[in-house]
Amino acid sequence: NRAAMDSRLAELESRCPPMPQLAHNRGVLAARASDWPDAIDHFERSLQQDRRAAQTFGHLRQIFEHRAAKAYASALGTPIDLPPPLFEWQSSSIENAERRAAAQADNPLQSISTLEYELFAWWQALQNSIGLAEHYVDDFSPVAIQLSREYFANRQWADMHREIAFTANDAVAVISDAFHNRTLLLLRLVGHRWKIYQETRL
Amino acid sequence: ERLSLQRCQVELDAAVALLS
Repeated sequence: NRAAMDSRLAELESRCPPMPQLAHNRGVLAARASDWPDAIDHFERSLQQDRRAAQTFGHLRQIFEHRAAKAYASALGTPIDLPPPLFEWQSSSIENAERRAAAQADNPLQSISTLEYELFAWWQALQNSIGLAEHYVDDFSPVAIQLSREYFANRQWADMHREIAFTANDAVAVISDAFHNRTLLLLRLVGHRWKIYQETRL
Repeated sequence: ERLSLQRCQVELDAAVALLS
């Protein structure tokens, strides 16, 4: 019974000294129910209490990769039956490994807020053309960039819905408006910036 | 009411045992 166990763990969280395992286990409860937003909140709270928690960090990465795979499949119209990742409980005796054990995802740039910032900067450049090409990889077609500018002209960022996910190396963003017009952006890190290398209307 | 660390560890492990 997820609700009862979550409530029990929540009570312990409020009455105990900081124990990252409590938030971690609430994350596992949510993740096993595929409640990704709740799971991410709990895992991130657990990490705030112990930055060394490689297992918790690995679970977060698994969620991002799982969602990215789903986003890819949905964007490309190829339904897949993707088994959810496995999530493990943490007892009180767990020894948290160095976060470097999850080295592949140990990248401060690989965060939703960083990508949101880049997408917003890209959006502003679309509207005023200043530095627009810098948001795309070097060999991206200037004609395609111009078409994108025309496509997004006179739209408001606040009206656009963003779905963001990460794979091991790339970021996937699906930008949509209220009329279900959707654009898939694939981005990769070039130096310290996310750059668009594929832009597809869905 | 605050709980001791030891009590919390016992409660945590009991929860994990139930969940596993």
